[in-house]
Amino acid sequence: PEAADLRALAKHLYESYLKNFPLTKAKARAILSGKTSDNAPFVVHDMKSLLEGEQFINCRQIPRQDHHRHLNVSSVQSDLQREVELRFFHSCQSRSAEAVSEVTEFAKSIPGFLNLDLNDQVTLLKYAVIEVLIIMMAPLMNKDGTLISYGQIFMTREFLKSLRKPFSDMMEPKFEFSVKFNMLELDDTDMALFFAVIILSGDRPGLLNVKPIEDLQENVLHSLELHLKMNHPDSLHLFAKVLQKMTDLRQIVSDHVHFIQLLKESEINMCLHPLLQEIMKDLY
Amino acid sequence: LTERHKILHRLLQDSSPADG
Repeated sequence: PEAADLRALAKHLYESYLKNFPLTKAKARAILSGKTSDNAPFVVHDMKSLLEGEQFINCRQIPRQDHHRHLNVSSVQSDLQREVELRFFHSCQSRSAEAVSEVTEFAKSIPGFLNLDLNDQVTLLKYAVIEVLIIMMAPLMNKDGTLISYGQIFMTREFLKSLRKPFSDMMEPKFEFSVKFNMLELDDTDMALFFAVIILSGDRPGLLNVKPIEDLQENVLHSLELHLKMNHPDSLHLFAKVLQKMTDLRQIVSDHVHFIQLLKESEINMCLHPLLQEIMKDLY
Repeated sequence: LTERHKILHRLLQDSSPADG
C-alpha cells in the first residue's frame, strides 16, 4: 500500500506538471531533433535574425507567412544593437516572471504545501523558483543553443556569447550545467518529482517551521527514488546523481543573482521585473 | 516576509492560475 501511495503521488505531480508547464521535455526534444510535425523553430544566430524574430519572442505561435520575411538591415548600428539587446533581456524577464507563476501553481499542487506556514511558503518559493527555472531550461538546450518562446525560436549559444558583457556571460554556465544534466536522461515524470523535492528544501534561510517541510520532502524523496528505479532500471545510482545536482544549482543561482546585480549597476535603462526583483532581493 | 514579497504572496493566495 505504501508503494501504491508513492506511485499515486508521482502521478499527481506529473499531471500538475503537464497542466502548469507549457513546454515539456518530450515536446522540446522532439523539436530539437526535428521529429515534430510542426515547422522547425525560427533560428536566431545574429543581430539581424534577432531583429527579424524578436516580434515573435514570447508568442506561443509564430504566424508562418512571416517566418522568412526579409528585413532590410544590412548592418545593425551599435546603438540600435544595445537597444535590441535590452529589449531581448526584457522579454526574457517577462517570460521568467510568467514561469515563476507557473512554478508557484505547481508548488501549490504539492500535497500539504498550502498547509505550511504562509511565510514558509514564500521562503520556499523565493529560494526554489530560480533553481527550478534553471532545471526547466535544461531540456530546451543542447550544446549548440536553446529553444525559447515555447519552442518557437532556437537561439544559438554562439550568438548569446556574442552579446555585450555581462549579457554574454549570463547563459554560458547554464549551458554547461544543462549539457551535464541532460546526460542523466530524466523524463518529464522524473522532473515533476525533482521539482517538488527542490521546492520542499527544509534548509532554506529563515524558515520558521522546518519539520513539516522535511516530512513532506521525505515522502516526495521516497516517491522519486522508487520512480527512478522503475523508470530507469539500468541507470546506476541515478537517485544520488540527481540529488547531487541540487548542490551545483545553488552555485548557479547565486552567480546568476550576482550577474543581475552587475547589470543593475551597469545599465542605466535596466528595469528589473518587480516579481523577479522581490525574489532576488536578499536572496544570497 | 509576506509584506516584502507582495506579488509572490498574491500568487500563493490566488485560487485561480496566476496571470503574472
